[in-house]
Amino acid sequence: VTLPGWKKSKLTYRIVNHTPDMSKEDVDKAIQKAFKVWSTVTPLIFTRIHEGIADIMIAFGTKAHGRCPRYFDGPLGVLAHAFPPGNGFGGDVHFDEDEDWTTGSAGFNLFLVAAHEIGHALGLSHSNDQRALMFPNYAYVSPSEFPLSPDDISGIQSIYGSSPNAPDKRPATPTSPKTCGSQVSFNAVTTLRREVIFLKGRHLWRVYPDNSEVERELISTFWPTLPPGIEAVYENMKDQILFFKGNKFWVISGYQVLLGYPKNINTLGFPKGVKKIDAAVCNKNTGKTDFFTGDKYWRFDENSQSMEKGYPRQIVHDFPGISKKVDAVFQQKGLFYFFHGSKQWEFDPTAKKVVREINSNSWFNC
Amino acid sequence: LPTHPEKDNKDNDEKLVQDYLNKFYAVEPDPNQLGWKLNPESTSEKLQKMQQFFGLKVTGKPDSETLKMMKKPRCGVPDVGLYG
Repeated sequence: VTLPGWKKSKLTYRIVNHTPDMSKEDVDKAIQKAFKVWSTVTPLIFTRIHEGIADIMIAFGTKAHGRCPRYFDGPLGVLAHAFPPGNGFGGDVHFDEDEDWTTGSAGFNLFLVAAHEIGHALGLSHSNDQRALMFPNYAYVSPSEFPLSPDDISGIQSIYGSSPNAPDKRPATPTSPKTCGSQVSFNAVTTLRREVIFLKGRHLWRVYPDNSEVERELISTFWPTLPPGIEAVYENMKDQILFFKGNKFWVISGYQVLLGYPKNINTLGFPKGVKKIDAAVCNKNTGKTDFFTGDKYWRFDENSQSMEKGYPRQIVHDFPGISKKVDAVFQQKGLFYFFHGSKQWEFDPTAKKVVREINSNSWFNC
Repeated sequence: LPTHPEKDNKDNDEKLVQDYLNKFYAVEPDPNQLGWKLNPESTSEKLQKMQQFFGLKVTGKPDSETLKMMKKPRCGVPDVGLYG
């Protein structure tokens, strides 16, 4: 931290210009939401002004921009920078216009980068905790999740103290989706030996079906090099689990990510046109893995390590009753469990029919 | 002229390492330092600092893991020293 930080709790900010990558409203909303991250955990109040000099001046620029002593470097590399509290450049935040700024997971999410840079503008330096928002490298996390880690919160509160609001309004630790709500959905599910692992955003839940115990963890606790937002995962026949995000996949044995990963999914035999996998499951009885993407699926032979001929096929042809996009799927005691949104369908691959429809969180004994 | 891609790559990586360390691990001049600092931190020392920060194997050499980390998009604020 850079003490003493700002000597006042009411701070102004001004958005001097906008990026053409996004609508002005989206830029304004992203910046406002980024300030709200910090005002939630401190007594600070942020007010936007449209003219004159604000405490925190926010601008987009490229390479040598204005009188700023630090230059940008074109696409990728450095995305943005900011200055610690003070006069002149103090507190200012600059974004590299040569980047692709977005509201989602493509390019660079302006809300996430702005929240990081505003951390600097308030007096925080970088954290070496990979889960922290103040970690130097960019990492996309679902905007629905509260982006501050305990490390970020303790850092900012060591400068400004905590928020005067009732403690129940301040998430002492990053909130994560409640598993017993009515609209619970998951990004990916797999078995891992005798456990079932549910993944969503940056978190995972370990469920021991036999004794109905559930543990919630950050994915980075087990596998720090895995990105958040994993989209598909499955356990193969060799006691390994494979994680998929976008067109990349990682192979993990125990806690170790095998060397040389991530690899591109086309090394498994997918054509270039396949950009991501929605879900995957290895049928332990046949040694074949089904990859679900959109309304189709591919079958991969784990023994020959090659994609089977005659695929992709329509999911609904071979899995009657599984008619929606598959968010996640795993096998348990010979049955498949297909997830879409807050529902899951228990499917008997031998009888080729849906046995029953249940809630996604039925494994959590809510 | 015959190109030497592997040599070009090596030169690029060396430049990447230097730029990265100068940008993010150049220790700020100590305001109380009267004369010139006799032995500014060596590249290897800065590399070790960077590897320590990112939880990499501290070798002081630009191994592949270190280069991969340096190529990730990031914030332009230095990781050490005052970022003013």
